[in-house]
Amino acid sequence: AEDTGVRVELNEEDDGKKSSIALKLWVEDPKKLKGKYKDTGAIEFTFNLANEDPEVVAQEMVESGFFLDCDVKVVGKSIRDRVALIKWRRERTVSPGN
Amino acid sequence: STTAQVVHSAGRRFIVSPVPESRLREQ
Repeated sequence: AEDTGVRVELNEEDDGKKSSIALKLWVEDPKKLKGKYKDTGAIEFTFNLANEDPEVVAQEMVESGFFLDCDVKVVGKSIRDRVALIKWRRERTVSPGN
Repeated sequence: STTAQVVHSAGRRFIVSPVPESRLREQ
């Protein structure tokens, strides 16, 4: 995935079944953000793989004061990339055929 | 060294914690 300066990692073991999964997000490179970033640490949250939109979560982070509005896209993209990877891994681990 | 909890109006919980050690190694 593209280096957005924002890192998103799994915050729990993925059993491949749960639709809600714990993620952890933190800023690795504040220079890649457009707005001034206040170093608050890592943000832990749960994300529903089945029906949630990464951009909506990013918007909630902005509204909660973690990021400025100008960075909502980069935060959303970082979450989206990680979610795509988790889904891709899940698809790969499904046993082929019956 | 402490964790803080922020609850968004939509009901989502954000928990602020120290940045993982792995991040420090990469810099």
